[in-house]
Amino acid sequence: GPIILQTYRLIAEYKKSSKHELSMKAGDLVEVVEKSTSGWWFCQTESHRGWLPATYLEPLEGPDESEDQEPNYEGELYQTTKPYKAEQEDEISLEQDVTIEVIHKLLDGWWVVRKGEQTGYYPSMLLQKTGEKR
Amino acid sequence: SIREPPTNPPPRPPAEHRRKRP
Repeated sequence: GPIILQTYRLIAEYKKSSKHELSMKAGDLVEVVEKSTSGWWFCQTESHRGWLPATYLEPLEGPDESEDQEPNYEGELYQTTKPYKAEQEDEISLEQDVTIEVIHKLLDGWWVVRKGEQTGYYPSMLLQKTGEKR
Repeated sequence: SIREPPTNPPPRPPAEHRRKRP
């Protein structure tokens, strides 16, 4: 049968920052083809295909909380594959090859991680499970 | 390829849509 794709709405204007992204206006509708754990979602309109940040998309059919994983306060061990410097006060700055605990894997690609007493958002694409090869 | 996601982290939500501190 036909593949039914979910429709999402842009919550704000988004201007592409690399070649294969889409630029869209607030209120535009897109179909989501693939949800990458990086938080970049592959989307299509009638005339274009490309990547959009999940943080700018909301489901047309009301909140889709069933897809959000629950936090795991015990934490799951990951390590950073690249350094990242916090740009917002709720993010965490870490160097490369630092072991941290992931306590909430969010679909938008910003995971809540814990390092000692510190907690904050970190890009999931800069994390890998400890012990796994890059 | 167009099907490779961008290599930079996606932006945080627009300011008015940001979640509260974890």
